[in-house]
Amino acid sequence: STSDWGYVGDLVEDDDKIGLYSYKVQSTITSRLANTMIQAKMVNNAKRPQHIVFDVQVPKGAFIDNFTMDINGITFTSSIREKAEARKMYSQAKAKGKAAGIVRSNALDMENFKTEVNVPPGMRIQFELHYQEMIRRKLSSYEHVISVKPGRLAKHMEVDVRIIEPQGIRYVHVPNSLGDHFDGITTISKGEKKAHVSFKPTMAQQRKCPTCSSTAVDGNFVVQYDVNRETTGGELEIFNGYFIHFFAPENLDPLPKNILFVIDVSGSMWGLKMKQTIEAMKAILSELRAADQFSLIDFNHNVRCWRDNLVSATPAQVEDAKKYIQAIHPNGGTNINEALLRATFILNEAQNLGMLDPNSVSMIVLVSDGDPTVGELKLTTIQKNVKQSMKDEFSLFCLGIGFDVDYDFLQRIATDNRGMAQRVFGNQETSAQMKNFYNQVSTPLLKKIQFNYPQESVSDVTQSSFHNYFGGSEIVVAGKVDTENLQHLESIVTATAANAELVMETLRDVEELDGFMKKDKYADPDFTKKLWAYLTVNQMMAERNTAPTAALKRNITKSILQMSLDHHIVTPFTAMLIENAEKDEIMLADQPKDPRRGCCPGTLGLTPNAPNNNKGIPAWANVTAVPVSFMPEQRSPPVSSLSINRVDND
Amino acid sequence: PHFIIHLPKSQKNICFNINSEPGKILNLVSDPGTGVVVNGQLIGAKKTQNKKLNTYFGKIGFYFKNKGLKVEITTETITLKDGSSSITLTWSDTGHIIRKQLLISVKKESNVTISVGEEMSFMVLLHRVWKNHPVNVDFLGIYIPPENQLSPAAHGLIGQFASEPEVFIYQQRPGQAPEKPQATMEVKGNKLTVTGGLQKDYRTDRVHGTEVQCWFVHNSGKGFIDGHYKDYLVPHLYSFLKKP
Repeated sequence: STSDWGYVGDLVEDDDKIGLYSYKVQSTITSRLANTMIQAKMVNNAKRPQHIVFDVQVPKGAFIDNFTMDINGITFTSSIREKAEARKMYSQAKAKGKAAGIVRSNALDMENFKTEVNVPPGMRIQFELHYQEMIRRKLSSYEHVISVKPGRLAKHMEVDVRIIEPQGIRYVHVPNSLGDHFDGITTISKGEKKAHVSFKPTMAQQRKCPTCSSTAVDGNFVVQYDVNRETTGGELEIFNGYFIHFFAPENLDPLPKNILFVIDVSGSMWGLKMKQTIEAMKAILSELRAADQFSLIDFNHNVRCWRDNLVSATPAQVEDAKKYIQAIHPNGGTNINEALLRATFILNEAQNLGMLDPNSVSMIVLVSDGDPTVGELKLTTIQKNVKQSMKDEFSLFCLGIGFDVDYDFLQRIATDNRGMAQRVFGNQETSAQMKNFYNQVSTPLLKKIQFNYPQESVSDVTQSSFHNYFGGSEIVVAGKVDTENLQHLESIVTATAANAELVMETLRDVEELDGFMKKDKYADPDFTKKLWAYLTVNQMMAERNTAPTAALKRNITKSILQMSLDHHIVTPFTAMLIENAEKDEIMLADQPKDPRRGCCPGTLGLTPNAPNNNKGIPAWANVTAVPVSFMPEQRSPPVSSLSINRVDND
Repeated sequence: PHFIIHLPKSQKNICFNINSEPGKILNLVSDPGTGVVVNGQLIGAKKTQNKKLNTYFGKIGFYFKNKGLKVEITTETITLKDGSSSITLTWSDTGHIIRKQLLISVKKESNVTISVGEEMSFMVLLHRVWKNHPVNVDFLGIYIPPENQLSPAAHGLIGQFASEPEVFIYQQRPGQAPEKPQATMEVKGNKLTVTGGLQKDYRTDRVHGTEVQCWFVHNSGKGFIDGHYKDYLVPHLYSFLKKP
């Protein structure tokens, strides 16, 4: 509530006379489930009413589950509704001039959540956003990224992260990502299973310079950690009727891989993108192991192969491939279909000729920065062609550079073919991002991984068979478990490792975690349920993406919707309604789509057809989606890299 | 380490101790016929007691030459090596590794069984001690069933008993203590004085063990084993025993 603030008289104000009383980020990670709250308390000390902006960034893939707003004691609370229903309510309110949207937009690997409220002089406003996300293990660590951009000096500034990991915490590291300015301000305390990270700069420490009135706090606060891993069979955590199985074995030799790099060298790659791609490829080629086989395909409107077949990654071949890639000059169109079909042909032929080690892992890595412009242009046909030509034991990984590429499409063909996709941004760091992605898939340790649980005791198990397990990552399986009638839960994981078959058994007392969880006041007692919901919804969304029939798609949509409503999470099929107690003022927050599909590319400021939501809304709560920014300049991301998804014309 | 040799035909158990230096590797089985080697590397207690440093098996190596497979078991991990590749499980795992009809079964914090088809099996037991114990350390025990189909060429501290020697024990008489009678044992052409006593088999009760009545051969099994115990020291964990 805005009524319980302390003394607000000594706030530092910019010219706009808006004071930031406090800016707090509180995050609690319970067994990889992060619950984050961002709260801003502001006051309008000007003699006129003005817009106050709450603009925060939420990691992509996080589920927003609550947003509240308090304007001088009048509270707006949120609820998750089916999208059509939410929009109907929103339209009705809008017709009465009592509604406004919250703008959510995509930006790099974060998503913006922004709202503006017109606040009368002397009034206080408090925003509070809650979201949850599952922290995925990448390159042997969990990384929790919190965007901290208060925009101005805050009287009370605090980022507080608590980590509770029943498996035990191996290390906690907080890189100095906010800059040298904040050296030594972060405190880390680490116990066996709990850790606490606190960043609490004073107002003087926040200042860019001793006499500056602007804040130096602007960036990502990053917490990295890993957990102890004693067993190869993974960790079974059972609590409140759900189980989570974390599987990340180490001490295994890598499986040999057969890898085909398919690189877009069309004209659009010219310049920095190509330079960075060449740099990354040279580093990637150097890291191939002697047991690996590889080849390179570069394509524009034509498709060329460095070698027509897979060759062993000997130092001489690697050097030759590096010379080849160095000599590439991008030009021409983009024939993705032909390039991918050529790659699958090479893999198929190698397999037919018995040249692939039965224990090896075969994969294609596609690097592209744009849509097809030559040959087959229809994305669904390309998807179908690739799926038909890819054997079950091959996987496809896609790297989409920049925003001119249809990332949804890359994600679809990757998941359709047992792989994954990642967007990299066409900037100075492209090379590092590409290498980073490659490193995630460069060390296959296991293949054909199957998780088994006693059927009579578990239900609603998430995906339980996996094509590959890569070193440094983690497989997570969840399900419901009948803890009432069960004392122990057993799992048996089978997998193929380099030169051996593995069968791993894990047995856990279903009440083992109870004592630990009940003792910790910060631990989220619903973490198993939320992780299960998170995995299930994501899995259903992936299934929906590749569903072959409309009927199946509809059924999956229905299930996703039900899950979203049951678990209070915003998905593409739901929206969050924010209402005041009287329910006569409504805001709507939809989930944004991929920027390529956004409605209004390149528009962040006023749009000519923007509805005038202000009309009729009382001055004390004049909620508007029109982003008239009163925040410092650096808060707005570059217009060209963004598109926004406005509810009015979504 | 202490050895208990069960002789099925004569239904007798013969025991002996071998105390060498930490780091030394003792050959337990060396069978050029089947290509199987089992060696044990010694570790020492944390400190001496009564001016004596006890040694235990801290690492056991199995080499199945015909399959090209090696298994290394320490008090921390269990590793299968096949050429340059390897797979490691820890004693916190329960699981199986299957490779070329070799099955390694790990029972969490308890034992590892290595089976080669129907022909052979070995069991390694983990003995964990309190980690802050001033003297004792974790160690391993190994159990080799007499039914294992080793070839007549098998040798080693245990392997040599795959072909059971004739053993006569007679003239049982009171010893220094009533529970430790003495007797005369004739074996391999040697006449030895042996002491009756108890040793422990930990297969069924890993904590307290089950007492086994046996005849103890003094001086590191001298006279019962072929040659001297030092003849069984090998340079590497996977070395075959060289014939003298």
